[in-house]
Amino acid sequence: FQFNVMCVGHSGLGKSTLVNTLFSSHLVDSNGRKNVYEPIEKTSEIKVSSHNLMESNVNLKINIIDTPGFGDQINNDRCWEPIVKYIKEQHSQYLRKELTAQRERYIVDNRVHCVLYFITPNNKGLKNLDKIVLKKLCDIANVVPIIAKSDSLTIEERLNFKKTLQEEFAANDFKIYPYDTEDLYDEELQLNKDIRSLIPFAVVGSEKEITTEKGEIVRGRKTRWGSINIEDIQQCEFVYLRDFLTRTHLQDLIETTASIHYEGFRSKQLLA
Amino acid sequence: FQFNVMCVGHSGLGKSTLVNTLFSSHLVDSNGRKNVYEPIEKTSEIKVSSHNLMESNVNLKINIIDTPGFGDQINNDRCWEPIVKYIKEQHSQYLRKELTAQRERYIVDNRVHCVLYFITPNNKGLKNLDKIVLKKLCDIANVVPIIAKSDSLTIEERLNFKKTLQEEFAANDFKIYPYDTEDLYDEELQLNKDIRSLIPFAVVGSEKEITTEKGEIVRGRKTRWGSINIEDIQQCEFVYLRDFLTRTHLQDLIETTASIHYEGFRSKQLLA
Ligand SMILES: Nc1nc2c(ncn2[C@@H]2O[C@H](COP(=O)(O)OP(=O)(O)O)[C@@H](O)[C@H]2O)c(=O)[nH]1
Ligand SMILES: Nc1nc2c(ncn2[C@@H]2O[C@H](COP(=O)(O)OP(=O)(O)O)[C@@H](O)[C@H]2O)c(=O)[nH]1
Repeated sequence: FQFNVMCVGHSGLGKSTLVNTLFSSHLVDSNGRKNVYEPIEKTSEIKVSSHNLMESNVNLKINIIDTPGFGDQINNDRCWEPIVKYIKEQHSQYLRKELTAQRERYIVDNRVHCVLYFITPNNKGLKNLDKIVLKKLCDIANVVPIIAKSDSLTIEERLNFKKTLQEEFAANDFKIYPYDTEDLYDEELQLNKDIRSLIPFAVVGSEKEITTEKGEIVRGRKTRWGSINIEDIQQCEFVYLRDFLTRTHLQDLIETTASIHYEGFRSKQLLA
Repeated sequence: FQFNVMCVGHSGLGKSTLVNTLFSSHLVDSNGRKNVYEPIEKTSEIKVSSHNLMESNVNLKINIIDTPGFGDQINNDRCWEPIVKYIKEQHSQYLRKELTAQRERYIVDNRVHCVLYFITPNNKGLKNLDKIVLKKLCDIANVVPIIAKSDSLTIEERLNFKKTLQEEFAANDFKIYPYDTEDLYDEELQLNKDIRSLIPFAVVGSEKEITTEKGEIVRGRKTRWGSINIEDIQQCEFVYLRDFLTRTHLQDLIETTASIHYEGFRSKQLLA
């Protein structure tokens, strides 16, 4: 099994923290600048890190694709181009391997199965950059939007913000994963509907263990004014996102990438 | 007395919330878009709202200068120009009034006395846009940087972030208010030194009253995982910022604008 996840969002939104928390081990180092004199990186370097994990008795190979510096410049015109190019590049490499005469029995699948898109918790809505990038990414890969650092929103603000975002997704006609296809059973259609009401997932990430007021040791964030347990579904939707990505929809994310995004790419290439 | 404060920062960083909290009354409405179909505003409209307040037995006229849409575009090149222009425009209007033959006994002072610069709490450092804008604004007005929404940082992250920012201010040679001039007494020099160790102020704003676990009614933010009382100096530095702006340095902010920034502008204009 190989699962390739791409993280897209401004730096400092907690991307590396969340990925390390989702797969319960320290996979990625945050790309912070080491000192104040270093210039801020340009987006062009897409970084991939590979990891082998045991996730419920299955040996899972995880590739984390990071897009450092996304949206951090003064002029972010076309900062999405290296990202779109990377995704299409994986499709075309797969196609090349598929078309070779002596092709291997098992082709390594480096196609991007899931794009986690991190939205700034500003309780206002999507920025112009978000709208353009989401439009482009939804057309070529499975995109799962999340509200980053959602502990900075109260529960009321979170509900209001989620509603605004869901309206914006509809207004901009983004094709957000999961897709309903004809071959789904009723329970699967219902599961997709439940998931859609959760999207964007309001998550909090943390690699640190804290002790709560009640003395439990949990993963969370501790401050003088209260501590948040990231695995408590009353406090954030981290557990829903983790189960969605690594349990209920892992298989489908990989298959949909092949059957919808790759096939779409392939027929365009071969017709061209 | 007239006091003119300008707020500069991305939308959604809590600018209107903080200003309304600082002057304990609802002065400004946040410039949120009313619905998802409205395009995001361009920076060009600088909005000024005037208010009369009683602050410790003194009738204070407060002008809040808002810069909606700052840094919210894809290409934010030169988005600081309307802001710099507005500040210089106030200086040149004052100069014109000062130079007229039949000048009024008391000239209305619309010069910008203080610029509150809102920094995103990303625990990484200043972005390229912050560096350019801070450099330009520090040359023409009193700039007071603050860490916005600092409840999204733990106390440890806050200390680390503040240290990084203070290093970046020094590395970029920003002239941040308060300034030490020769005529200050020792206690005033010490007060300025204490203030400088606090800058950027880590603040939290809230217009809502909440009831804490102990049953007190305070202004703060309440979530399922804890409530923050913005006036508790153990939890944030809102009180320090409020006292600094409306008590200890109010007079000096107005005078320094006249004696340092305006005189600098005036001599450049008259020599030109
Ligand atoms: N409030 C809050 N802070 C977070 C969360 N996740 C990460 N952080 C903090 O945000 C900062 C940046 O996180 P990082 O993962 O390096 O961001 P990246 O640049 O997007 O990879 C770190 O100081 C983290 O401790 C979260 O869910 N809530
Ligand atoms: N976590 C947190 N949220 C805040 C704070 N101040 C304001 N907010 C919330 O942030 C959102 C945007 O605030 P607003 O004042 O409208 O931002 P503006 O666009 O910069 O004027 C609102 O939902 C506020 O409730 C704060 O100090 N901490």
